[in-house]
Amino acid sequence: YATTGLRWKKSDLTWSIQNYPSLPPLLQPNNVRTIMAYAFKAWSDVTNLKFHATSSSEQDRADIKISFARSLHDDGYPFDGKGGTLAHAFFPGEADIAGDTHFDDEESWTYLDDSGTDLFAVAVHEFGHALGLSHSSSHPSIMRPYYQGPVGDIASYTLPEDDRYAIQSLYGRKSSLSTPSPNHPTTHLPKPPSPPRPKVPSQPDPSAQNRCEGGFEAVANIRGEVFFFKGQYFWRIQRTGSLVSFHPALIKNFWIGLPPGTNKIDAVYERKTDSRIIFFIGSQYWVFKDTVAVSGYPRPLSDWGLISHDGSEVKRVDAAFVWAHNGKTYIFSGGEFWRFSEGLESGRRRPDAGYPRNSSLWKGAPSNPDDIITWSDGDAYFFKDNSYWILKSGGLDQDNVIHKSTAVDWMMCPKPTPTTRPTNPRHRGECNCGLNGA
Amino acid sequence: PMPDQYSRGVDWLSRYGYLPPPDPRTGKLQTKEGIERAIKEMQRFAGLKDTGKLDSDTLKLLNTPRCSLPDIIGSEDMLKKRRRKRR
Repeated sequence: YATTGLRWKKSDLTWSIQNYPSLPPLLQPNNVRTIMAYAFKAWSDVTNLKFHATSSSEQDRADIKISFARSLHDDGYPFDGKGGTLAHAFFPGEADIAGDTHFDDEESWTYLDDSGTDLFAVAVHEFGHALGLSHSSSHPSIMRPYYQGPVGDIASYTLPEDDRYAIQSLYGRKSSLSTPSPNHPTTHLPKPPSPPRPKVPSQPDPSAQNRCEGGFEAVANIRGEVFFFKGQYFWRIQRTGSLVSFHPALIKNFWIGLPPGTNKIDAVYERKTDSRIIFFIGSQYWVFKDTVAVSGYPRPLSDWGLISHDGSEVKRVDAAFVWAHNGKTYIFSGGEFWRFSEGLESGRRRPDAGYPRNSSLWKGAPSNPDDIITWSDGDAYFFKDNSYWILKSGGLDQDNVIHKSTAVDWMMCPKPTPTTRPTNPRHRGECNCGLNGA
Repeated sequence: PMPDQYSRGVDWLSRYGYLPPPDPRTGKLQTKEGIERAIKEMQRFAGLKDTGKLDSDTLKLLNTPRCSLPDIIGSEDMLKKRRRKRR
């Protein structure tokens, strides 16, 4: 552990909450107060420190003032929106700001629920700073600088050994003979709140559970974020790689103008020329300006002039993306692909000469991908089932394209437990290997 | 890593105390060796293999949500805080 050398010169400390989270799931003020009280208790359980919540009239005089703030908030540590930095606290001292603890109000604060950031875990960490502790490299330690997820039941939480030693090095061990003061909050802490429940609990939402199962029908890089579409829902991943929420959003609530009952999107891409977003569903396509469909759509897929080698007209698109390597738009369907040099035209268009070509030209990637995006440094990412393949920028003919797990790398799912590999790879159905049987 | 990742990495290392902040008076550049040392220190602190390179595990960690306070707090940081408090 590491300490700053700064400590409170008193053992009775007061705290107050200046404001409350403003983003969903909107923890109720009484729940926030309870979570904070238990987070202080984690430190007072092992020392003789005592923490008291101030009355509302004295909240500005508290030693540790807790607030939820956004972006620049006049302390030299601006917040950066969802993800990134979560919170900070000032070390003990005589200054007015000493001990103050700020949480980024643009996080989805929650508890015992993996849909957001666990307020209790972060509060315990930040109060460690407010009491004089620095970041620890030890594992396990609540003072590790990185968010480590929920820490479980707040009423039974105890500090890891490293943190216990750290705080006791500053304030000593809890004296077993000490008598709690009458207003010691640990004697009348309220019952811990229950984890928040969905507001519309009519039916269990199966799609909320199967983020880790893959099978995304469409994947698109839109304005630098990656959208994974599945059924009626989509998940969204920020530029930083952070999943906005483990819970999916309803497509119809975000993308306004798709037909009611839309339960499968074949492919989506953002047009390079004008940043319009194109949705392919069955034999039609829609053009969106931002999140609203442009009038005049849907139009028939036949506008695109997608004629297969056998002369038949394509009835459905598998994948669509703009390849950063050359700025061209590619449409995949039935093992073939077409290239377009798009302008600002609407209505009928024609693929570049010489197309379609066989999808197998994209060596190492599945020939019938669910969808494709350009991501990172211009590489092409092919998605299929629960895997993805990266074709390095500009490369069609690459050896050893290794597939990776969409669930683990994109959806923040745990790595699967290794299973015993079948000794005979010809046992189809038992094979645990990649899609292309490598 | 691409240049963008590299500059973001250097920014991250400065922000969390592994590299001295750039000096606006001299515009002094960080040295390649200094950056490698800082990456190694960050990797050791985080429990990663200390390769000194912005490898995939390190880049992933750079994108992990975290506390805003630096991991390495030098005397410079403490002085800065006191000055800020006085203002």
